[in-house]
Amino acid sequence: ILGGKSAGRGNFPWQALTTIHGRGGGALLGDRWILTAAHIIIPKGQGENEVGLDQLAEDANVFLGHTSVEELHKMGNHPVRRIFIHPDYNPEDEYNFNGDIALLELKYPVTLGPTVLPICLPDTSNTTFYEDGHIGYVSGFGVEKNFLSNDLKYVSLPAVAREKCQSWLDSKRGDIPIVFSENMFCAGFLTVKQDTCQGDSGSVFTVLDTQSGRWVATGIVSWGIGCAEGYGFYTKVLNYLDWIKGIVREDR
Amino acid sequence: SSPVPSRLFGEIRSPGYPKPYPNNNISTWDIRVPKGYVVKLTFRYFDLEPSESCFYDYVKIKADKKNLGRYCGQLGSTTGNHPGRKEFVSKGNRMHLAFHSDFSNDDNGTVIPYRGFLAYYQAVDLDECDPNNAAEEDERPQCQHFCHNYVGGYFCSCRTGYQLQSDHHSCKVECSSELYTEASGYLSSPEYPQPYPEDLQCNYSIRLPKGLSIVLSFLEPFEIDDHQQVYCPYDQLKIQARGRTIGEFCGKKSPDSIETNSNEVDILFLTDESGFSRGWKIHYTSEKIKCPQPVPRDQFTIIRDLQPVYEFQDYFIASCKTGYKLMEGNQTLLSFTAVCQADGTWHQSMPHCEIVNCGNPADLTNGAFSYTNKPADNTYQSVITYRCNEPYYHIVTGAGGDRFTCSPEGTWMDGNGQVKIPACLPVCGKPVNPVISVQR
Repeated sequence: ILGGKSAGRGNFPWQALTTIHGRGGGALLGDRWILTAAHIIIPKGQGENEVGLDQLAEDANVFLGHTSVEELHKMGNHPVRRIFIHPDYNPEDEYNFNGDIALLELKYPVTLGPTVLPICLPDTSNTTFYEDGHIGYVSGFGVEKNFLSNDLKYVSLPAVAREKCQSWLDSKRGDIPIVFSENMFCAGFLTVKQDTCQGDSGSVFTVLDTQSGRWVATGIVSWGIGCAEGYGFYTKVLNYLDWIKGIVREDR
Repeated sequence: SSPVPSRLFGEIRSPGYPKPYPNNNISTWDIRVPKGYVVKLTFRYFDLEPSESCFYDYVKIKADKKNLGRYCGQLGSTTGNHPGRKEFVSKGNRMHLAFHSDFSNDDNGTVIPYRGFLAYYQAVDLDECDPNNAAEEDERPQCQHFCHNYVGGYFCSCRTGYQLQSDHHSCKVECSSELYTEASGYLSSPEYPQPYPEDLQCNYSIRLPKGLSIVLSFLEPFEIDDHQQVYCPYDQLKIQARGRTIGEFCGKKSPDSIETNSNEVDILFLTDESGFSRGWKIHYTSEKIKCPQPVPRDQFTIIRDLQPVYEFQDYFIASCKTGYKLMEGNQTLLSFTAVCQADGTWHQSMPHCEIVNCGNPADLTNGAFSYTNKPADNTYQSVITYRCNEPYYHIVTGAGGDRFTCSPEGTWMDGNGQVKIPACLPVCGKPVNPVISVQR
């Protein structure tokens, strides 16, 4: 997280630290699911995905319940039973992060408390969270000033209207065939140095739903061009609610 | 003389019947029927020359060494002695007929063709028991007690307490093994109410099916030799049940009714060589053995349809008030029935009722329960409330809510009778320490 602050304990109790192919983030859903980005499990350009999901589940580490990486490691990881990658995610298509969403099912439900609590999913009908300027918070253990953070940081970012994202992207991308799909949104600033960065992928972009008084995950840190050099791009959770609920519900 | 074969019936005809009989003829017949029968003879047809006192032609009948008559003549004739439809019955099992015709049958020079007679006889059972039938020479003595006639014979029997002797007629006191198996009956000293014989060793056994209790009632007169000072030194009436002596009686005061509580009773009557007491008579009846009134062991036990009296083969069902269960020792019973046994005891002892214990309520993951009632225990009607570890979890209950009661069935049930406990579902999006930026 660039330009952010250190999170206090209990600020983002849903935050998960994942280490699958390096560091990533995630968010607790319910008491046994981690919502994260597909590309932290199967990175782009990894070539033929010779390792099966079962093996990845076997190797994955998920930590919950603290803001310090060191403490998290001391507390021990939560083993993963199964991994669900969204079928639209295509690791071969390097510049297309469509469908960049995944679910990790923990082997054992976690016991909730002040430092471990799940994030809500947005209400299907509520699209105000994606309107231009709607403030959200993103937390993560990702890179800050070229170093992986040892502590959980967070930053407050506004969602940006699609056309702004699109025109900015058109000006930046040159001949990179990066895809900005309907299932994404962008947030952040053009000039202010506040953004998410590598290592934050999989963490969720949350907003406070003032109606319900609950924090909901509207996005998942997905990709960007550099860090704090413009907008960041997030998976639009609203478009994947059926997929998520289909998996999480089926398992209850 | 032609002996008639010993049959049960037959015909006897005059010589040449139905043609006129010959002159100068003497024919005799000996009729014999089996022992136990007598002969009964009648004339179907009778037509002999009539004469004063049947001097010329006649039939003579004899039985039991007696003359039964001399007959001749024609139906309606003024002279002679026509037998008509008369029945001739012997006392013994034999009868003798003799026919006699003289040298002629003419009347003033006219020969009359008298045709003689046709007689029919049959064996008729002799009722040896009818005193009027006792044939003098009958060598057989009369039955001493009871006579039982049957066709062709008779037999004797004796009063209870007596045994028919080898002569098949006389009865001697034999009461050493009298057996009574009817549900009720009478027994008495031999000759009652006449004085009982001496030197008796009578044993009357009453044997009824298990489960019946014999009750003895003494009838009047009750009279057994006794002594002023010494208790029953001469004659004794002993009553035993299952080998246990219930009482020994004598004297003139009949004992009260005795409920033996046993289906087997022996009555011994021992007499010495003298005495003129009239003896005793007992009317025994039987009733089902009674069992003690069932008494609950605690205030939670219910005896269904409690009866005032319980007898053999009766039963009672015990159950518990709602919320209590039947226990036999440490064993839980699904039901309890006790049957009154033949020995007047219940086939199993009364159970007790223990309050239903639902056991520890199911733990609620990420929650807990608390007892609403005091003392906090898991017995019937205890109430607990489930709570989740708020604010991290919120409770999801069935329609029956979060209060569970220990039910009579021994399970914790919610307000709708459901046993499924609530669930604690994660509360999402509610950090207890949300990030709040104060500075603006």
